[in-house]
Amino acid sequence: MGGWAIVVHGGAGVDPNLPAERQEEAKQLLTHCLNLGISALRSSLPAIDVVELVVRELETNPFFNSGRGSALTEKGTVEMEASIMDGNGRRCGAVSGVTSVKNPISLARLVMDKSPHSYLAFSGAEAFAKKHDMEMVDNEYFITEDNKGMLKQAKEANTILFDYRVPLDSCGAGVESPIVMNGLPISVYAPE
Amino acid sequence: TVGCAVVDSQGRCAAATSTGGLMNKMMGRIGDSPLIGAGTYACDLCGVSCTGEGEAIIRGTLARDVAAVMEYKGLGLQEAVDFVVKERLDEGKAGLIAVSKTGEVAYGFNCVGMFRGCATEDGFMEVGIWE
Repeated sequence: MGGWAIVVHGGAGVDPNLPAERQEEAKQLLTHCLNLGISALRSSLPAIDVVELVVRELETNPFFNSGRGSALTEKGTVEMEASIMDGNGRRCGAVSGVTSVKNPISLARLVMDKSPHSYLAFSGAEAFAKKHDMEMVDNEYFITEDNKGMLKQAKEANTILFDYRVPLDSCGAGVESPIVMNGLPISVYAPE
Repeated sequence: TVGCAVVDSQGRCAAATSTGGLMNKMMGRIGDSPLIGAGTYACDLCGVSCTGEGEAIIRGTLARDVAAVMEYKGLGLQEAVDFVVKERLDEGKAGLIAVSKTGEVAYGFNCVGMFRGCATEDGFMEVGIWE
């Protein structure tokens, strides 16, 4: 047996012009989450508890696109989704369309542990969370000023953005860019 | 999107993924993150969490495919990750992280950067963004 191991991610598809201080902030958060997972593993917590613990931490910090700091819908609201799977017995739980549960990953865990199903969505997921006294917050809690700005850019560029943190100046949102890659004006890739 | 894959000292694997989805997405849009076998998968061989263009990850059943090529083609963890990122995404852009029951860590992505960090019991630890 090879001992414990842990990997975390905060999303793929990064703005090539992400400022250095933002990159540093991301690295510090990833290091913090790794250390959280490592100490849990050293205390012999099972893998399923460790993945939930680490993703909860990532949902609570607004830096990445989940929980607080989630991407916004076309209406400027937040609809979150999450899933969790235990390789030991291949048990799993998932939720979608969650708008007021503070930690969607814990609701997915609850679906896995406390329901006869593996996936609950929208009003069913919210009702299940209420029934089990999960921590609920207003949808506003998840919305950040950064993301309001990102949504505005996306609308001006008439596009849908995934995980990119595209800066205001280089997105060229106001200008009709002839070439688009991954839904972004090619100018974003110009440096490359 | 955020995710975590872990193998504990008993060799048990697990994976978890959580997201707000796509900026400016339609109401009611479901991505890969909640779909078991697409954005998240774990079995006795490995644990996998994916991120990126959800529609491409769903079509490629990305997370399950890492476990499948390990199981049926006998690939090691990093080989399986590289194979799936290279062969299953078509024009889609995505990344994934994975652990194996034998305590290995691996990740792969075909887009501009991925925020990731990994650590193993023998002291290895890495945090990165770019290639």
